[in-house]
Amino acid sequence: NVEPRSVPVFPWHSLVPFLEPSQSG
Amino acid sequence: SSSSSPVALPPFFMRGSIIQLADGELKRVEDLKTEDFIQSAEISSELKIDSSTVERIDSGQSPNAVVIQFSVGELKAQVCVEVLVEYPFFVFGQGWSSCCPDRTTQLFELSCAKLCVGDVCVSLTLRSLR
Repeated sequence: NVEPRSVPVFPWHSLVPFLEPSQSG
Repeated sequence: SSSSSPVALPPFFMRGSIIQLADGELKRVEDLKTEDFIQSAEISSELKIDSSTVERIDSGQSPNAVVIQFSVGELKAQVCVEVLVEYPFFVFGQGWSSCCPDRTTQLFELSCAKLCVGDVCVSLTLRSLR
């Protein structure tokens, strides 16, 4: 018997870099 | 034990990782398309997709690191990030790309193109930015 394993689910936005422009000018 | 690598590699780039889109749909990381990011951001009340063009790729502080300079959004704001060479970015209309695709494939089993100057990557900003 194989016990069911919980598979991690990642939110889509964790794959995308958060590039915040520095506020200059 | 500690290491001096600039950024720890996240687990979700591993081939087969399950990714949940904003509408609840589940996809494998290797099956994601440009529309998945665009549609998810449209649903999101806080996040907005920006187009970030690769302007420069330079060596980083450590041998496995690179500094990538992006031109972000309509305002073309200059933003630099330091990442490991195998760190994948999603290029519009192309898919996963990294500075060292061989290494990305080796470590994550994720098919990757070579990230080049001029590539336009998917990035996020906050909708509520002033």
